[in-house]
Amino acid sequence: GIDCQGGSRMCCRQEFFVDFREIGWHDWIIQPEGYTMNFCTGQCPVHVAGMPGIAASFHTAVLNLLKANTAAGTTGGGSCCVPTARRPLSLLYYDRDSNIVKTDIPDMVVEACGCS
Amino acid sequence: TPRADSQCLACGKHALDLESQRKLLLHLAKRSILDKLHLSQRPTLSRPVSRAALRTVLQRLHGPPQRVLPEADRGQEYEIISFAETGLSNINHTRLDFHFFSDRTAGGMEILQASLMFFVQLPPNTTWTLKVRVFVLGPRDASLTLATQRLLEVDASGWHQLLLGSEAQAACSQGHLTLELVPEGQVSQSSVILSGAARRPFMTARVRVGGKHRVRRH
Repeated sequence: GIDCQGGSRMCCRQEFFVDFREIGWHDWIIQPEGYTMNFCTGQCPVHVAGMPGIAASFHTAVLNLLKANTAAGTTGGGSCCVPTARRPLSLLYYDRDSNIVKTDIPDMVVEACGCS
Repeated sequence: TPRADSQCLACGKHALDLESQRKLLLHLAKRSILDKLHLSQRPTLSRPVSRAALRTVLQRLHGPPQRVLPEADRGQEYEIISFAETGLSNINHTRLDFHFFSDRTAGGMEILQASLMFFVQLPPNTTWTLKVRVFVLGPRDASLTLATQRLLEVDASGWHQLLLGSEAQAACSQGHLTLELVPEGQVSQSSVILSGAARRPFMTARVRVGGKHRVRRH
């Protein structure tokens, strides 16, 4: 996957960190201090559709160039920039009864993006 | 998700201004965490835990690694540390009340394992027998019923761990558990079970939400 940089408009992963102190949640969430959420943004032209991680290999790149040359238009077509890898978020927090709870919430942190 | 006009929201064509985008993302982040924790809103702390108690508990919990279930067999699992309320204790017995969060129990909570940790202060070279009684709420009213009891020999001062059985696990699943620790025989000048800030009895539980109703896929 590609991380968003500068003015790139292609599908990429944008980093986004939620600071629990800033949103007033630091009193009930003991650890971590924030949530590295991240999200996917950008365009998915036809020639990169169906390629999680964008350029999988030389052969798929050639095939997709062929697809692009025969397809009409360069954007849209139902392909979306979506998470292709995610990891869990571990939380240690107080519940309403002041019990301390530790859990791993699956699929919370976006690690990589690609075109669907 | 592609929109009706076959454009997807992530493509950047319908970009919001930076501040609106930030507000939206913060809202999504909060909603996502609360939903995944089965909480309707952020908890408001009614009984704050002292830093000393928290430090002690976390130091006590470096046990052996637990068996990891295959991904397909796992619901979302929680490890819960619940501090005991000891308000109705006296010298002759220590009563421990544990409460569990109702939002989670409403979703069906399966206790996989639960154990009690408590600190005992004994005179040197003595052995005490403790009777541990497990009480559960009656089926029709709020009265407590004795579910089971067992004897435990304690021969040294310090932290002790007691693995709780199915009756106690069932009570936890229903949101409330009461235990009584009664020293047998000898009369003491003060309680042998200590409950000061750093020695507050607590329970650890491993919990799976919605596990009872999961259908195993072959």
